[in-house]
Amino acid sequence: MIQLIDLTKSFQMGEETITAVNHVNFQAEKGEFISIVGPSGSGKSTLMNILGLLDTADSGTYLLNQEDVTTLNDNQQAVIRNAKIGFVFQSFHLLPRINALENVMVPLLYHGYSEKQAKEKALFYLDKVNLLGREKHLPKQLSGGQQQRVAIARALSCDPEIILADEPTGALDSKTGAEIMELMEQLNEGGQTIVVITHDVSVAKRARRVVEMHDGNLTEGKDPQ
Amino acid sequence: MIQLIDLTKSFQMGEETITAVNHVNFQAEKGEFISIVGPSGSGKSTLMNILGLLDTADSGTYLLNQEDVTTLNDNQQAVIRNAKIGFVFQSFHLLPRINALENVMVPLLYHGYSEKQAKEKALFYLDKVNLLGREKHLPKQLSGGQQQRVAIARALSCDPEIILADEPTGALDSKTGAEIMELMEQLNEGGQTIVVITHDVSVAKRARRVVEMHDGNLTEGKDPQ
Ligand SMILES: Nc1ncnc2c1ncn2[C@@H]1O[C@H](COP(=O)(O)OP(=O)(O)OP(=O)(O)O)[C@@H](O)[C@H]1O
Ligand SMILES: Nc1ncnc2c1ncn2[C@@H]1O[C@H](COP(=O)(O)OP(=O)(O)OP(=O)(O)O)[C@@H](O)[C@H]1O
Ligand SMILES: [Mg+2]
Ligand SMILES: [Mg+2]
Repeated sequence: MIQLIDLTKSFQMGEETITAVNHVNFQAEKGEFISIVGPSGSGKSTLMNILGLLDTADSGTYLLNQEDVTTLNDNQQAVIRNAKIGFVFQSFHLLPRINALENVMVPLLYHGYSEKQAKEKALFYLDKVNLLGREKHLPKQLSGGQQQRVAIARALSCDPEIILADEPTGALDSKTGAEIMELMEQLNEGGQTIVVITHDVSVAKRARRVVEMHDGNLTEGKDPQ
Repeated sequence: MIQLIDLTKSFQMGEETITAVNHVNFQAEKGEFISIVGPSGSGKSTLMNILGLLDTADSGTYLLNQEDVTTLNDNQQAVIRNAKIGFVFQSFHLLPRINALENVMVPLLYHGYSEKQAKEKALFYLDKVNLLGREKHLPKQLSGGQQQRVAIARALSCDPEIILADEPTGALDSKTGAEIMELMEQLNEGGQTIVVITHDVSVAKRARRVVEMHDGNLTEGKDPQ
């Protein structure tokens, strides 16, 4: 369902070229649960942004359900992204002037749910991440880990085919983090494809497959178990 | 050197009162290395903001080097904070329009260092957190863990008496995180007082003392070793 072929992405800093993703080959079948691990700065988020159609590779091919999505323009990327992908950002990117509930409702309304249905579904997922009682808070009125959980609820609320989560437990204590990963496992058992970037070994082990990034290069990792 | 006596801080949300810090008593001697642990939403960052003179308690007393700093106004807080405290924020708070090097230089220039001395000292600390080669990048041109390390370098660069670090390794892989904690240990051996909020057990164990927060209440934890 996801296929990256010889994918490269670089950033130009004056004279210097930084190759964040270096001729990467990667395949994910529908329903897989994959962890991406690797040192800080190794290219994980850059890779995930390309997978999530938030960024475009410089060369190589990205096939999504066998459709070539490598060179779509912004609007085309947005259409597919909104239809198929739920993204948990490393820095959350919550809308600062609306509350937690409204933040989770945004993609639902965009998907055509009524205000009433969107509210119901948003509260369902806020409950799943243990945030009932905090839904009226603005992002700045939430703790770091609460903001992270709003970002997670928002990514999950439209039941996307593919969940891409960049460090989804980075701001959470181990118990709350484990609850989030159990939720992810349940969704995976229900058929959703999940790719998680993580620095946390206990999170990486939840996946059935681990891939590693080093200096932009991707290798299949050792068995997480 | 730090003494909190019966400290309380609440937030008002319409009808509801959220008591983030609940009658907390806490003492830290000069040169201690303390970890604060506890679940997401338990009040750790709120407590640290009060310690760092970024927020004011509703009741109780805060003595810093036996001086009552509880009810200082913003300017008075800023003077003491800039003189004595290095703060690593949970969400980094880098200035977005200047690069990594300039971000680390800001407090040094504020402290009266010349541009040349500030640059030298900033590069010294960027080297300590392994970021040489990235100093010309704007925050948005850095990975999550690189941004975190700029925030750490900035907090350390003025050799503050007290280092308050809110989840300083949250975005780092375990190897990079361990390097940061070794740096913290060295500074502690040099006499700096360090308080770290962390969700990472291996980080908490580096401290000689662990305190726990639950629903705004602080208790002395079990021995980290
Ligand atoms: N817009 C940009 N311009 C220049 N360099 C960039 C840009 N974005 C990322 N980089 C560089 O590309 C490399 C990979 O960044 P990326 O964010 O993918 O790393 P990461 O593996 O997610 O790291 P972390 O674990 O710290 O989040 C880093 O060295 C970073 O400095
Ligand atoms: N400005 C605010 N207005 C209302 N409630 C707030 C505000 N800031 C924090 N809170 C609430 O106070 C409680 C404590 O927040 P705090 O940020 O101190 O938690 P924390 O222990 O740092 O959590 P985390 O580990 O997730 O970062 C949370 O339940 C949060 O929702
Ligand atoms: Mg990243
Ligand atoms: Mg916090």
